[in-house]
Amino acid sequence: GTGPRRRFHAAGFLQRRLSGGERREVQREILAVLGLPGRPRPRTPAASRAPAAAAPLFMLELYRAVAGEEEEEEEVSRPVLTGFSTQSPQPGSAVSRADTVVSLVNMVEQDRDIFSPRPYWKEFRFDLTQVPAGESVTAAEFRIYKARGVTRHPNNTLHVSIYEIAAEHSNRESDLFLLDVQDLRAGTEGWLVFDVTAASNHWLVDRKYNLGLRLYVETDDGHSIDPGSAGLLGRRGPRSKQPFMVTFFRASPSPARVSR
Amino acid sequence: AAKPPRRRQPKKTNDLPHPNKLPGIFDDVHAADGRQVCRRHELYVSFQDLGWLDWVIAPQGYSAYYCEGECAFPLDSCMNATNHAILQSLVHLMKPEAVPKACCAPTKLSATSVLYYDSNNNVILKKHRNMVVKSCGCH
Repeated sequence: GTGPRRRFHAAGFLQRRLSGGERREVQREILAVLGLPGRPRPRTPAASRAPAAAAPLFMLELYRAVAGEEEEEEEVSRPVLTGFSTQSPQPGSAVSRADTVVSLVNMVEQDRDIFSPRPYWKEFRFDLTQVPAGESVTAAEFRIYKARGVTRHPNNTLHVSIYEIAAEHSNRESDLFLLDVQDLRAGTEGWLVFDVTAASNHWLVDRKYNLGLRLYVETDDGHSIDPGSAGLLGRRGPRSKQPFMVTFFRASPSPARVSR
Repeated sequence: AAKPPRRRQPKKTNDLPHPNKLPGIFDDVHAADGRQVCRRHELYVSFQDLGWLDWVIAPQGYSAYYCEGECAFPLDSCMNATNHAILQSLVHLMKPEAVPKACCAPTKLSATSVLYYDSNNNVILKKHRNMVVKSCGCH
């Protein structure tokens, strides 16, 4: 109640100890610089998030690549002796152009598996309500891990296609919009990346369009295969291999600042 | 025959830095009259000290800088001064009450990135384009 206390720092600067209210005000200012309305409160505490899930691991890799790129920009006047880092994003790539990159956790997963009539599929849904204001989507990717699966013919070709669910009907099949297709060998193992930019743009226009993504797997002769049997991992897979979505945003070129 | 070389006087080590010396590299750069010239100072904001590491994933702290020091006429000690700053400093000498000294401010900024969790456990990588002070000068 006696006002802010003052003390002299060794260097001669007058230092003021902040009161609780001032400290909160300073933190609010820093959060405003980050574009956040308040301090985020992740639902699960930091300790229980280990071992890291697929999305944070991917984002950490991305952060390291971007941080490396920023360091290279700083050292632009110095001669490059060690060569171009392979981790750095390529100039002009989505991550290089982006101001904000958001990884979205899969909220809902539905399967029509081997116990259901064909065709088989897997559905995923993502919450895009917390996207940054004043930024537009430049690219969006859906990432899903393909394990070896239970195939007897690892050299056979599989067609994996991803659709946006455009409308749902109670009496007939949903309306679908094809987003991306990939052809791969049945024995392939690793991350598959699909371009879902069109869907994320629709979802950002209006939340009611966000009905999710649907994934189909077919053989060369058009037979539907259960995505789980083909080795595509969903929410029940290991945490480091669960599917997620990455959206790249770019800020509006307008120099206008939000008044605080 | 060549004359034997004259012994050079040992260089004085306690000289004040010359006012024309470029600031920003050495600590405690002072002009001839003892005042500190406009230069870049180090500033580290620790996210750990702020208690933010439950939602900030990387970096652990924000390695930044700030500009501080005097922009007094003549500005030859600060090579990174605008033409206007030189004129303003001169006018300040004549009318110190009416015109303030030129300001020591960032002249070049670079980007930095922060990786953090939002309240839905989504992970966000945010790039701030003009955030880290790379150089300072008089404006």
